Amino acid sequence: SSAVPQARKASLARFLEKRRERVMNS
Amino acid sequence: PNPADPSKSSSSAAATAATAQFFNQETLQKRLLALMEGAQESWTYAIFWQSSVADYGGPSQLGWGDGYYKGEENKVKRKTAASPAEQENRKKVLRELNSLISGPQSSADDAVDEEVTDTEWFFLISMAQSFVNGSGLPGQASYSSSPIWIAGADRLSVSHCERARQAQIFGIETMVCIPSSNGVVELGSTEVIFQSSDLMTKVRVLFNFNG
Repeated sequence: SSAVPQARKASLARFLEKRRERVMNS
Repeated sequence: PNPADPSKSSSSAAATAATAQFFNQETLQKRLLALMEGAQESWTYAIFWQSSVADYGGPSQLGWGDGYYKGEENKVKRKTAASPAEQENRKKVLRELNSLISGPQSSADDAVDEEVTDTEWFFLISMAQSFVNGSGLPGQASYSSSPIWIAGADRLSVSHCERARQAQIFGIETMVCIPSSNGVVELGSTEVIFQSSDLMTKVRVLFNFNG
């Protein structure tokens, strides 16, 4: 299903964004 | 759908659409967030493994639905499983993934060059995993319709499930898989957390899409 790669991409984007925030705040 | 009975067919389609609505990433992320933030325990990450039936009526499998990485509460720097070469490899992969998501110019982002922790890496590689027909810890929980709770690095390291052993190598000390409607909720922590009925209840409330 094409929904799974889309789900991974959305999760990855969110993970990278949160990681950026964590690094900025550390 | 039964073609001889249009009313059944349309109600089935409506039910499918309603289920799909529950499974969109927005609601999954909110449910995972509610689970993590509402828990008394300190969980490092939560993943929803979504069940799907393979084409041509093959066996069902669990694939990535969504995940929430919270990170480690305990800021004491733990010993990493990564050699310097492995750490460089992780950063390289992260740079490539960052370019894929945000475009090539973002590869200069300072955050990408920050050390990739073991639990971050474990969460990232989880995105590429799937579990067929009762395999792996999530697959077993789904197949048996029973939660699996493994607390303690020693217990994870002797698990017959490769994912559990892999988790322990990357610093996870507790791994839990709780079956729910159309999937399995997995939680991991770098702390030893013993079984909690409160968490089971929260998962059932938040992820029981069929009411």
